[in-house]
Amino acid sequence: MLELRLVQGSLLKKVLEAIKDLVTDANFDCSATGFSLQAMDSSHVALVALLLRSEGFEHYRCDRNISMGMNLNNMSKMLKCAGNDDIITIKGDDGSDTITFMFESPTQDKIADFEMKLMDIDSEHLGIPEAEYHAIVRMPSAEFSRICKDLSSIGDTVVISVTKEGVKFSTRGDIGAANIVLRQNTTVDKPEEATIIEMNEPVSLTFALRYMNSFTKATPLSSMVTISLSSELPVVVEYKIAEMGYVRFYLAPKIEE
Amino acid sequence: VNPQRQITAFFSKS
Repeated sequence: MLELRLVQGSLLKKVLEAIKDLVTDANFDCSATGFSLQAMDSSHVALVALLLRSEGFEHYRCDRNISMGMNLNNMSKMLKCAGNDDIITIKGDDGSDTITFMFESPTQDKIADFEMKLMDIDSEHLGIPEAEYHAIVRMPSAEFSRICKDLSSIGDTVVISVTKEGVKFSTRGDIGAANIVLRQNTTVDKPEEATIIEMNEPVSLTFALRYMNSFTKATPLSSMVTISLSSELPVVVEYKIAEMGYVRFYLAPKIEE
Repeated sequence: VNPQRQITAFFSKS
C-alpha cells in the first residue's frame, strides 16, 4: 500500500516537465526515505536523479520498498490535468499494475482521480560515488537557461571553464564564436540573484548543448542552479526542490580534441 | 567533432 499526499502538487507537475523529454520510461522507487527516480537518456550520455523526501509530503505511507515503471509522457499527460494549486495524492496497491493520481482543488470542491497503467522496465541502477569537485558554480537558474539557449544558436557544444577570473561558457560554430564570462557576484539585493564560484582547481570541460538545454526545463523548480565540475567526471547540474529534495542531471563530457 | 562519452564510463552498476 502506497499513499503519498503532496500539498504543493505543482512541484510534481514541474518535475515531470523537467525530465520527460530526457527520459521516456523510468522506474519510480518508493521507500521510507522518499519518492525517487534514477534514469538515463536512451543514449546513456545523461542521467537524471530525482529525490522527493518523505518529510516533504503531508502524508507519506509506503509499507514496503516498491519500484513502479512509468511512461513519463503518459504521466505528464495525467499530471497536466491537475490544477497548479491542487493537492496531488499518489496511490498504489500491492501487486497492482496501475497507480492512481488524485487531484483535489484547494477548496475541496473538485476531486479527480486518474488511473495510469504501470509498465515493466528493465533499468540498471548506477552507483554514483561521492566526489570532490574542482569547481562549484551557484548561479540564478534563469541566467543559466538564457546562456545555454543563446549559445545553442551559435554552436552545438559548450566549453565550461572555471578559473579565478570566473566561469566562462564558450561555443563555436559555422557562423562564429561566443564567450560569456560570469564573475562572482554576491553584492545583490536577493540571495537568488547571486553568482557564487567556489574553485579548488581550474577546470575546463566540453558538453553537448542539446543536453544542457534539456536540463534547463527544470528552471521553474528553483531560482538557483548549482553546477559541479571536475575533470574526468560528469558535470552535475542540480536544481533544489524547496524543502523536499532535488533534481540532479549528470552529463558525460565530450572528449577534448 | 568531439566524441561523446557515456555516463556508464564513469558510474558503475550498483
